[in-house]
Amino acid sequence: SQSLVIQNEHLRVTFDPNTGLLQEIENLDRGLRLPVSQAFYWYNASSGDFMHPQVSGAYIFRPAQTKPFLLRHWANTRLVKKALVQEVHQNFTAWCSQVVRLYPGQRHVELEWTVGPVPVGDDWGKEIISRFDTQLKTNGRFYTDSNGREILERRRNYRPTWDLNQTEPVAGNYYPINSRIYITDGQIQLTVLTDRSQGGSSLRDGSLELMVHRRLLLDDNRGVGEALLEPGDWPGTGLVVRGRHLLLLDTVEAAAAGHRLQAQREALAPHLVLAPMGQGTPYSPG
Amino acid sequence: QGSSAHLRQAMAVAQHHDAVTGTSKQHVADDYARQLAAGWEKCQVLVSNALASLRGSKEDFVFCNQLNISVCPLTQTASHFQAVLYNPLAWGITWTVRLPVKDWAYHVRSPSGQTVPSEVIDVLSEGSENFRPELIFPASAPPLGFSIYSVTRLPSKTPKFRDCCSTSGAQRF
Repeated sequence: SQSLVIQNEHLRVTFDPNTGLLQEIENLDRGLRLPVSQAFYWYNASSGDFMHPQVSGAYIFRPAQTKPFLLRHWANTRLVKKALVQEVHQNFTAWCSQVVRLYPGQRHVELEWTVGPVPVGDDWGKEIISRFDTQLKTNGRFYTDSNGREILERRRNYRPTWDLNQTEPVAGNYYPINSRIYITDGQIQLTVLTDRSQGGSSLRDGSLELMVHRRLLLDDNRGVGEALLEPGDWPGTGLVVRGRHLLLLDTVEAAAAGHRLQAQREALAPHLVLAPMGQGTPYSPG
Repeated sequence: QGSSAHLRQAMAVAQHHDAVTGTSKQHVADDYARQLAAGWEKCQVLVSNALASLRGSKEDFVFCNQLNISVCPLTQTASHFQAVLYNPLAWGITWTVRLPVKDWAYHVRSPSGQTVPSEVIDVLSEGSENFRPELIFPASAPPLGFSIYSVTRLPSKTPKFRDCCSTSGAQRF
């Protein structure tokens, strides 16, 4: 039960030795420590009920219950510690794994998740989320970006321009995330950068979640005329999706500079072109 | 002759809300992806021509679009290859390059001929019989510019051990 820790000059990431799940992030430069647990959950997609026939589909996210199912309480882990990278490979199930990674000099924790093919043999559509839980007192507020530029404050079960009668406690609090979502208690800020647009929310104080994959079985009656099933390539067992979430822990004062520059590096990441060696021929535009 | 017109056209078509939000029938979504892929294919010729004229030498440039699943036929077979890192940002960056390779020891040289520290790790999860070696090295590129790293395979033996500490939360749990 030795503790599972990866670190570089700026960050230390600790995992629960019994479950293999993320347990704490430490910003060594600022002396900040934040207990953070992260796991994958799934919402059972609604197939309509006696109150409302509305089904969860391509246009409409509507989970059947407000409480998502935890994918697994623990993960098989493998620790890789090298000079140029430290990473913990987490295997949750046959269709969900993640690598938590730190490179030297990096000021964010990289979580590379791989989800799919989502099994639907039980006739339940599933909407998979990655959820981060902390003790931060966020007072019902969280922050999401709009196209990577403006940051909007969101308040649970509230709309700034009309009196909201909240009928969907989960979906009614989901917002589009183009590049980042963050929560703060006024001192410490936890930011998650995404590498693509996702749905996200903070449904409890100190918690934030991002939807990484969906596999549905029914049409939501908005015109598509088919379920969001995404069979993927042959044999059509379902799309496998891989992406990355970057975690930044900082003081509120310093957080913006950190996530804005990192988001630029993420959106305009360098491009790699390869070539065999020694086969070049001189070439001048003339 | 490369052209970005195809990608521009595909991006224009993909402004439709169905493409942005994924609310189209499957075959329409597949066609959006097909158009974007065809557009990117044409752009690769354009980028190769640009690199050739900027470098003053024409290479058989290869774009590995599946590096996110550790697939790149060139680096997984060649003993010598070049890695060109283009930086679109207006400021210099350092980046950790990860490339699937076929062996366990490589020599990486920077644009100035210096040796760059590099390592090969096995990316497959435990329990899998075959290995999936991946070369890692830190690289940097100037603002709106590119750097060329040369990679040479060294004679090596498959490591006697896998990376340390295969711990199974489940078993201990």
